[in-house]
Amino acid sequence: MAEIGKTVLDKGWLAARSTEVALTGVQLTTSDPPSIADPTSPWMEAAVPGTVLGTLLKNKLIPDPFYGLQNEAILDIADSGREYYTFWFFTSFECKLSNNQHADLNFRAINYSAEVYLNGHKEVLPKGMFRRHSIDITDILNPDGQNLLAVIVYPPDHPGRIPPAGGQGGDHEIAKDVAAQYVEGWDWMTPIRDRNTGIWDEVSITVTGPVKIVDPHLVSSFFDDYKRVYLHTTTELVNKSAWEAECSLNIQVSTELEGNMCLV
Amino acid sequence: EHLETQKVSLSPGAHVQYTFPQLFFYKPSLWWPNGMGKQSLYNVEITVDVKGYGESDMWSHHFGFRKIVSTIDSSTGGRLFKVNGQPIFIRGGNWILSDGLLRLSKERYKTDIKFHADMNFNMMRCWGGGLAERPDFYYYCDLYGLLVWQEFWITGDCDGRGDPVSNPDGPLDHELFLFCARDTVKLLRNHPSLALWVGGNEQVPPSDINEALKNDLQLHPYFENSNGG
Repeated sequence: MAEIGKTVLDKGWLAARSTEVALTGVQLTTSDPPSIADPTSPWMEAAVPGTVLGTLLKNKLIPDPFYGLQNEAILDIADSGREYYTFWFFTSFECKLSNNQHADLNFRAINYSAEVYLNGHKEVLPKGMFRRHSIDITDILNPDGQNLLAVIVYPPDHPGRIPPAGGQGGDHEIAKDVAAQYVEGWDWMTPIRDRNTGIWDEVSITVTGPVKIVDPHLVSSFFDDYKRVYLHTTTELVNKSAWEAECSLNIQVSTELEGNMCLV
Repeated sequence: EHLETQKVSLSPGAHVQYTFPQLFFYKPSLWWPNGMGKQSLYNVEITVDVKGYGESDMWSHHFGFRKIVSTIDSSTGGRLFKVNGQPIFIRGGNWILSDGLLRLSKERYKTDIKFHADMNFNMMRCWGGGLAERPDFYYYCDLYGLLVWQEFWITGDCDGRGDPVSNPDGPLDHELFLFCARDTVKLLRNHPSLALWVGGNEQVPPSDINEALKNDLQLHPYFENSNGG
């Protein structure tokens, strides 16, 4: 039985430039998982969460863009084309559910769009740098608990071209997407050559029973000069099972005193 | 007084929104910005147990009781803030992001934000051309008492001004912008340091986006009446 709760996937990620990977996402997550054992392999250790440039710097394949004029030596996406910074990311994880358990694969943020392959199953993730993605993977986890995950990440649709004179936000093309605009350069920042393409925030697996808590909202209200205070709580609940769920919903508010004692 | 259990029955496959009865507190410790008092935080934990199964899910978040009100000063056009009824002189730092390769670790956030608190700042302004900052950023702002002014992804330079003059109509996909904005609000809304959502930098978003944001983010009428509302 898998433990209820969240497991962050932030170790053991590999990455490779998509133009150097001949296999499909289905092959990578079924018959041909990548490995870095072979020195000629295009795969390398990845920085996840992070960006493609972060992964390339981690493997010393680019100079550090923030020293001297070294950013000038890094190929800009306007010159290389988007496929140059379109990268595969791969990892494996263990998760074995028991009856009535459900699992989600969560990406807290990806820049800019992606396709996810898990054990040969494909899921296309919609665009947008500032949105969470959650995929119900309950039915596509491997029975033996060993799971192979590959994600191909595409840069912003409109990375833009940096004018010779630079300037605030370059040629402003990036503003056509819902993504950070600073990456085209400003008077205080050099252009970011990959436009921050990558799995740039937390990846996690969350395991629940039949009922899941989603996006609670906590608000307080105050009366009588802050003597009388109320906590208002609203939450979404999802019954993932095929039968009526009789629930006990609990909310507890505690203050941590010294020595891990709680006031309830 | 700080524990509530409710019986809820969910039909198969249901996706519902449930509101707890409000929890009463008498003179709880309030959360204050840096320099005005203690950043008192409570731990709120929600669990759901299902009959015949056991604990099905658990969610927890730290929470600070505080009331932030801001108004426009008609004489100066500036925005005046009050926290828990007390006016506050804002000493803010402009914030883009911590690292251009998005190496955004907890340690990095903790160091950056404590540095701003040590400089006696009491606000961080997340600029429209940067990021919707992450839960870890907000967690340390909660901890160190830094109010956060979070802009959405519109800048004067890229969205209507600049040189050459750029396109004022924002991103190609307005619905995507609003989807991202709403999802970002859900991600960050429980942080006591979150003081203000702003449409963009030096520019008003396209009218449909702006109207939708203002509508979505308006204060619920119920809370108009609580102290200093």
